[in-house]
Amino acid sequence: KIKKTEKDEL
Amino acid sequence: MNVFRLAGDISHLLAIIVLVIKIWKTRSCAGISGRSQILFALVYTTRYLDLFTNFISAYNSAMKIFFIVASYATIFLMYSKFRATYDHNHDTFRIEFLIVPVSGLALLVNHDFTPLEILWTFSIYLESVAILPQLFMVSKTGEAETITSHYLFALGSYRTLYLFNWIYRYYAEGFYDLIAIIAGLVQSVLYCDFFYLYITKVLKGKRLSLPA
Repeated sequence: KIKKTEKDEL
Repeated sequence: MNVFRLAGDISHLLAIIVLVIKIWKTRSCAGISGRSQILFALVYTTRYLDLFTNFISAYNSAMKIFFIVASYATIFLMYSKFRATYDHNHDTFRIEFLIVPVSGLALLVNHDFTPLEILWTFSIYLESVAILPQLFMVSKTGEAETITSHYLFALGSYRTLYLFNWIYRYYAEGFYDLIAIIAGLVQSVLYCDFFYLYITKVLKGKRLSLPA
């Protein structure tokens, strides 16, 4: 699962 | 940050700047779909709510703020300052046909059933189809100004470059996000027809016009 903190893209 | 990601971001930034400058310099928003611009403002607003909860980098925050501000500025220019030039007769795509299914899909298929995560998912799905009113408008009028086609090319290239970024990140970091990848694929496919016309016509110095 992708953690919110990993959302470094725009 | 890899070269594909950076090129994608620059392309995205250029697209937005080209659009604002086009409207400002020509004092006209003719040929631009206000409905697509409303969808993009909704995309940035729902995706970048994490500006308040999560700091990644100054670059990341600055870009997010720029995208949000520029999208609302574009809407202001279209619906207020240069309203008289807005071509609403040709901008007739029903955006609720996109917003309703995309909302349903975001509630059903997401990484986590939390408000921020659902809004992020909604924005990813909505972005993939947000250009449809604009493409519909181009097909309805059968043509686009050259500057508008540059805008569309930069905006379409951005997500296609992100696809290469995701391939790179999968191999280099083991990172992948299926929601973003599938939506990015859909988004890129929607531009294929336009890319073809752009390469075969606009890059050869001709105006973008569709065969009757």
